[in-house]
Amino acid sequence: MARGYGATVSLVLLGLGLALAVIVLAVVLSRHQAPCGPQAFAHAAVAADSKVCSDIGRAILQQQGSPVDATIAALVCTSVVNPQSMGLGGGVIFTIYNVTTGKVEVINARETVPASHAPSLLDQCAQALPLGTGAQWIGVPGELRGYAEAHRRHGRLPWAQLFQPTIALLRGGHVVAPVLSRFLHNSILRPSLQASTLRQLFFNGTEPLRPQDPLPWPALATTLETVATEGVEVFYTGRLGQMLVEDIAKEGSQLTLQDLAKFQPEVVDALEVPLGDYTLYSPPPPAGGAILSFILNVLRGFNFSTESMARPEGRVNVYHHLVETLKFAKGQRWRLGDPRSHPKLQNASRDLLGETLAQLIRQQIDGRGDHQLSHYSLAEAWGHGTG
Amino acid sequence: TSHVSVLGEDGSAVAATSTINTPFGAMVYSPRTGIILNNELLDLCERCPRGSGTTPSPVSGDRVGGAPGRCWPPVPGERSPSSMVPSILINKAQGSKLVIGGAGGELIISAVAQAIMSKLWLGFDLRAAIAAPILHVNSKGCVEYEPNFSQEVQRGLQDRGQNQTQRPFFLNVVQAVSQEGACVYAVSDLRKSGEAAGY
Repeated sequence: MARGYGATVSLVLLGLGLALAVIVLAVVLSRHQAPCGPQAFAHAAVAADSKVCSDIGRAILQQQGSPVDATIAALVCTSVVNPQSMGLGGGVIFTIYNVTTGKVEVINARETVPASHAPSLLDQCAQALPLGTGAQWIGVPGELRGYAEAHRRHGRLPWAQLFQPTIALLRGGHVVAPVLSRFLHNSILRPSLQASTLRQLFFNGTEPLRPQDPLPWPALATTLETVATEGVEVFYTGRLGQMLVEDIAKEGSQLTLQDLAKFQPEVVDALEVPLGDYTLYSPPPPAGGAILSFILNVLRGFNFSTESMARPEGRVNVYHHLVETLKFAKGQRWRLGDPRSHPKLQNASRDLLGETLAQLIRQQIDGRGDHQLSHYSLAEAWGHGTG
Repeated sequence: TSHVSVLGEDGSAVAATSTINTPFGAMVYSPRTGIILNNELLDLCERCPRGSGTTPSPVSGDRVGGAPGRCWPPVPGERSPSSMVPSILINKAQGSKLVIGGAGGELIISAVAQAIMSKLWLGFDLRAAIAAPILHVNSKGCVEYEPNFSQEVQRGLQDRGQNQTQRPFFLNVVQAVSQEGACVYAVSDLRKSGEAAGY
């Protein structure tokens, strides 16, 4: 009797043990083998415009950093790898989705117009384009206060940790990336670069640096170390800002420490537009989200699908509707003026988000692509193709 | 300009676009801080009629809203209009997301819109949606085609009366991360030799 009971208990325990082993195995395998194909990831990802910066962002995520932490680390890296594109002297816009609250917010830390600027600045547009070189075009940099605000609201790792990988990159024998070298050798950019103060950084004598050439940048490394340890106020109200203002004053800049001190990022709700099964969240004016929303909302109404692309005539039809929509969108760009500085534009972008305007535009799109520019509100020769 | 898309393990996401505006910004360098300065005020030129400056040139209202038609002088504290569109698309029912944005000045919106259209509606996977050559419409209503854009479609559009013109260079670059159920896909644009990373 007792033997029979013992055998039953053993069998039950064995069964439980086996079941537990199967569950553990399934959990382990699900974490290591995503059934999503070789190009997919199972957990998280970072897409920056260089491998080294995507890798830095991923490392931050793997250290339990938040997506905002990873983004800041990847951007700091990009300012070193692709300095032709962005950096601490620029501005940034974040769109952030918090899965816990379900909210999507925008932090706009794009540069602002300084208190003192050339009175007839915009009279110089035609001569200045396309490069726009010269201190008169400098806006108050917002990059670092943008990072700080994003980190304050959504950061998980210590601030300094986000800068360490890039500081190590700079201190460890940083070299010129092929993309940067391509820009340095560009025939349009090269003469202006050579005549500018950037020559000391990116030229070896009269020759622009080539891919894999050493790019010593100790001043930036020291700046990153200072910001990492002391925080961004050292730039906006402290000695780094003072040095920056003094340096660029020698090139005619009127930027002041007061301009830096006054800079504040703007935190707002993202624009929200339903697009069939999806909802699009994007940044409001003066950023371009309203125009993107308008374009996609108009296109959504044409119900394009894989089938639309199956035959040549269908492909032409899809792109014809796209072109026509882009023309109408171009005619609406005036709505992107900064509503805080121009109260008349307060609600100018609202129409772009609604179905009424989208429907009206769809009705005006036919098979012809030769309508007058006035058809699209493009009659005036507005704009200089910037943005 | 540069864009970063991030999707975290818990499903939170960030799309961030950063810029000093045109390549190397104002080409003004602060040697003691190592910082390169932006030329963002150049974007204010967008609101001025070509060939004139701050002199207003009123135009009558258009039929879909009424353009103000003025070239306002800059206001201290103002931010210039931007094509930057760091965006997040969420399909709550299917647990899908697309975190996307791009670089390339006025090409940003065209490039991002076409990547979204191709991914969401036309059956492209994320990599193909970003790699596909784009078209752009300039402020004169002319179509500009990225090199390798389908000749067949170009001819078809010409037959429909679309004017086309050459653009000297295309700097459009898109980065995106998508979540489709349990799978995460990430693509950095090969136009800038980018490469995404994940785990």
